[in-house]
Amino acid sequence: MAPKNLLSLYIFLVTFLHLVGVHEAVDSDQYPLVVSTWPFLDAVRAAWRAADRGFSAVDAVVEGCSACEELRCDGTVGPGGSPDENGETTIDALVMDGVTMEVGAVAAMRYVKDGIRAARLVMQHTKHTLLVGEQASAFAISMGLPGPTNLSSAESMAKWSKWKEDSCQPNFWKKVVPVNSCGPFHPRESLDLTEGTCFKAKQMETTESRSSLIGLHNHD
Amino acid sequence: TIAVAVVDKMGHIAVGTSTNGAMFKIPGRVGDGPIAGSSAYADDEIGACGATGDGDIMMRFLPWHARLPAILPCTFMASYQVVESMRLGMEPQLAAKDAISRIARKFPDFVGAVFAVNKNGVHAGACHGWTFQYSVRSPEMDDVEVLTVLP
Repeated sequence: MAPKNLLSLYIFLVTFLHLVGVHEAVDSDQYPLVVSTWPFLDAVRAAWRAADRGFSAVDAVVEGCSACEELRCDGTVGPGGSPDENGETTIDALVMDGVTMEVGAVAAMRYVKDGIRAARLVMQHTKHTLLVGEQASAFAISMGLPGPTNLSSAESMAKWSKWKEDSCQPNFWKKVVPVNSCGPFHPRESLDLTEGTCFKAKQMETTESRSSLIGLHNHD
Repeated sequence: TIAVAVVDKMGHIAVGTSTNGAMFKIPGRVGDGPIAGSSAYADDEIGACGATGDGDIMMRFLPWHARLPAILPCTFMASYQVVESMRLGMEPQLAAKDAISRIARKFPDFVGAVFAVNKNGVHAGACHGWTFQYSVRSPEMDDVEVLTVLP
């Protein structure tokens, strides 16, 4: 190849790479971007601030979710909400890195309020994906998160007390006895056989039960 | 529940969720919150999805079933499905609606919602059983904007 052609090729490559660089710079004008379920404005602001300061997407996600945990968004995030049948609050959280496809998560974590930070610790410091229950709590505390802490609040205990007064209704049990009061519950199948309860009626009970259980302030 | 997706200045994507689950759940119950692909999913090359709602239902749609459609048809994982639909060329709005409608076909009483966002920053939401709102903040906005999605 003649020197003149080489020079032309060089100029072409430099121009091309420059254009690619410009294109990327234009694209980056639309970032950072934060999208979140529900109008949790302060959580989105926290994630945005982190991303806008140049933190990674994972760090920004953790900042956003942490803000919601601290603020107890809608009572559905963080400590002090959604008591279980025993009145206890537990935390589920997950973080996923879309670059590496790494995931860290905790489920039914007791006594530790920092769910998303615990999830990130699972992702960063283990080769696992999901830790659950008291073992997740022990892991989180051993990795430096504060705890053990009682995750109940005055509000969650009041909701739980009211629910107990209302004979533990509604609840997530099906095909058990007793139906209209608190447990302990036992399977109803053996009774159905003797009483000849029709299968269709049982099916109705199953399909009717869900919509009353999940709502704007009670969801995953 | 909060599900958050962030595209950072490098264009890298991550998602996260945090929840204290369903009220008056049976002790030990875990919903879809900590399940990757159900409550949230992200792929840097495509985009991300976040979900909220009845986690007992949402986590029943398993991704390994989706990989074996001839053996176990009609099963998928909501957030995973949204991202995979976008990978196949669907716009976020169609991908979100498709995922929700697949669940609603099997569970008409289902209450839930998803948001989808692609790598170009296009976002959308879809819901069933309730009115859903999601929040967005991008460089052209002065503050967070809330969008309402009707079922």
